[in-house]
Amino acid sequence: RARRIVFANQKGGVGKTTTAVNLGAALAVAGKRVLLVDFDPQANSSTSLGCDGEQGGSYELITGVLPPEELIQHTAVPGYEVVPSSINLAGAAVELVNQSRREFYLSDALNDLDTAYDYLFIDCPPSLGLLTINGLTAASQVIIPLQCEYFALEGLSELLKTIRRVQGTLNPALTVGGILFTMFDVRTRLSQEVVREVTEFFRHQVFRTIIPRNVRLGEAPSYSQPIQLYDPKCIGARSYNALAREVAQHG
Amino acid sequence: RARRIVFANQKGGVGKTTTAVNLGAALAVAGKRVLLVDFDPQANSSTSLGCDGEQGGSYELITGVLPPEELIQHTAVPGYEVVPSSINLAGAAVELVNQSRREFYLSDALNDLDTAYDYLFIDCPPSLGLLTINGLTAASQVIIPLQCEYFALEGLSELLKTIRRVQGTLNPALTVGGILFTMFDVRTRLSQEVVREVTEFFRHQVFRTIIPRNVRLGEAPSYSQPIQLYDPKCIGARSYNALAREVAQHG
Ligand SMILES: Nc1ncnc2c1ncn2[C@@H]1O[C@H](COP(=O)(O)OP(=O)(O)OP(=O)(O)O)[C@@H](O)[C@H]1O
Ligand SMILES: Nc1ncnc2c1ncn2[C@@H]1O[C@H](COP(=O)(O)OP(=O)(O)OP(=O)(O)O)[C@@H](O)[C@H]1O
Ligand SMILES: [Mg+2]
Ligand SMILES: [Mg+2]
Repeated sequence: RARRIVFANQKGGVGKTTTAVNLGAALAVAGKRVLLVDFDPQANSSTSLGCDGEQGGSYELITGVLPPEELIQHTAVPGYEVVPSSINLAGAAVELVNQSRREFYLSDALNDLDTAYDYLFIDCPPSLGLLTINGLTAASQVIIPLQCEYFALEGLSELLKTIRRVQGTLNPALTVGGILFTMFDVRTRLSQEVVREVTEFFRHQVFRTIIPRNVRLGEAPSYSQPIQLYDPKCIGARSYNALAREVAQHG
Repeated sequence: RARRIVFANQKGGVGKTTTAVNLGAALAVAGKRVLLVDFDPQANSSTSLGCDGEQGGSYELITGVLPPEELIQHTAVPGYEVVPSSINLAGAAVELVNQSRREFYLSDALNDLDTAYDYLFIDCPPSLGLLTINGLTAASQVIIPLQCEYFALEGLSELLKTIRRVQGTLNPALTVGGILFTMFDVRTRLSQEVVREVTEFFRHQVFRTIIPRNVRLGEAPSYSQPIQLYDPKCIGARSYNALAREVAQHG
C-alpha cells in the first residue's frame, strides 16, 4: 500500500504546494513511484508540473465521471505522476455539503490507486473546509508546512484542533508526519523566534530539515519544472532532497 | 457615506491582511475615520491590531445577534476601529449557503455604519467562497494585493472573472480600485518580471506605489501594532503612507 501524505495548513502562502511538488520530485528522483493529487482549485501543483486539469482531474476523480487511468498525467520526472485540478473542484465543496459520506469522496477514490505507487501526495487549498477535510480523511500522515512568520503561529492551534477532530471521528489512522519550517531567513530575528517557539512546544513533531527562502523555488513553477530539474544544485533542491531522506526514513 | 474598500485575492499569503491593516492605519494617522471589518475566520487583521472577536465580531454583525456598537473595538490609533472576527465566522460560510440574499449579509449589516466613517475596509480569506463574495458585494472598490511571484499571475484571471460576475449581478457599483504589488524584492528577476508583465497587461489599474519586502511588516503584528506605530520610519511604513496618499487622491 502507498503511504498517503496530505499537505495542509489553512494559512495561505506557507509553502504547501512548493513542498508537495518538490518533495514528490525528490522521492521520484530517488526511485520511488509518486502520485500527486492536486486538491486545490487554484491548481498550482498542476501548473508547477506542466499538467492541466481542463480535460479531467481531481473533480472527475471524486465524482467518478472518468476512470482514474484517464486522469493521471506524466511529469518530466520518470515515476512521478499527477492528478491535476481545475476550477471545477471549487464546485465540489458546495455540491458535496449535503451528501452523506461527503468527507470520504477522496479516500474512496484513491483506494484503486494504492497498489501502483509508493507515495500518494495530496495538496490542499488554504482553508479548513470540505476539500481539506477530504484530504485529512484520505491520508495516513499530514505534513504541516509552517512559514517562519508570526501569523503562522496563530493558525497552528486551530489546525491541530481540526486534525484531532478528524482523528477522533473520520480517520483514526491519521498521524502528524511533522511540522516543516519553510521560507526560513537566517538573517531575520522573526524566523529564528518562530523556529525556537514552535520547536520548544512541539519538539518531537518538527522535521530536522528546515527549508530556507530561496528565489529559485519561486522561479521553477514558471518553467513547469520541479526544483530538481530546474536547478538541482541550489539550496532549495538540496533542502527538499534532505527532507525526502528524512521522510523516507520515518517509514 | 464611507468609501467601502475590500481586499481580495484567493491566492494565499499575498498581503491582504498586511495591506488592509497598514493602509487603514496610514489613513487614520492622516486624520481619516477608518473601520476595518475582519471577514476572515483566521482573524489575522484582528490580532494585528490587538483585538479579539471571542465576545462578538463580524459573525455577530452579519447575523444581527448583537448591535454594531457592541462589536466595534478601538485600536491604539485614534480614529481607527475594528470589527474583529473569530472562528465562528467559518460557520457562516456553511450556514448561509441555503439562505436567500446570502451574498448581501455583510452589505446590509454595514448600512448603519456608513455615516460614522470615511473608510470602511473589509479583509477577506484566501478563497472565492461566500465570505469573499459578501465582501465584494458590500464594497464600492476592490484592491487586489498581488505578491510578486509566479502563482500570483495564475490566479489573477480567475479573480477578475469573479469580480466581473459580481459586478454583473450582485453589485454593479463595484470598481477595481487597483492592483497593488506586494513583497517586491528588487534583487530578484522574478519580482521584476511579474511587475513588468502585469503592468503591461493592466496598465491603468496598477497602483504607482509598490510595497517592498520588509521584515518589519512581519514583525509588527506580534506587537499588535500597525507599522506606523511599530516602526514609522521603515520602508514598509513609508510605502503604506505613500499608498494612502494615492488612495485618498483616487477619490
Ligand atoms: N522556500 C521558499 N523560498 C522562496 N519562495 C518560496 C519558498 N516556498 C514557497 N515559495 C513561494 O512562495 C509562494 C507561496 O508558496 P506556495 O504557493 O507553495 O504556498 P501554499 O501554501 O501552497 O499557498 P496557498 O495557500 O495559496 O495554496 C509561492 O509563490 C512560492 O513560489
Ligand atoms: N511587504 C512585506 N514584507 C515582508 N513580509 C510581508 C509583507 N507583506 C506581508 N508580509 C508577511 O507575509 C505573510 C503573508 O501576508 P498576509 O498574511 O498579510 O497575507 P494574506 O493575503 O492576508 O494571507 P491569507 O491568504 O492567509 O489571508 C505574513 O506573515 C506577513 O506578515
Ligand atoms: Mg498551494
Ligand atoms: Mg489574511
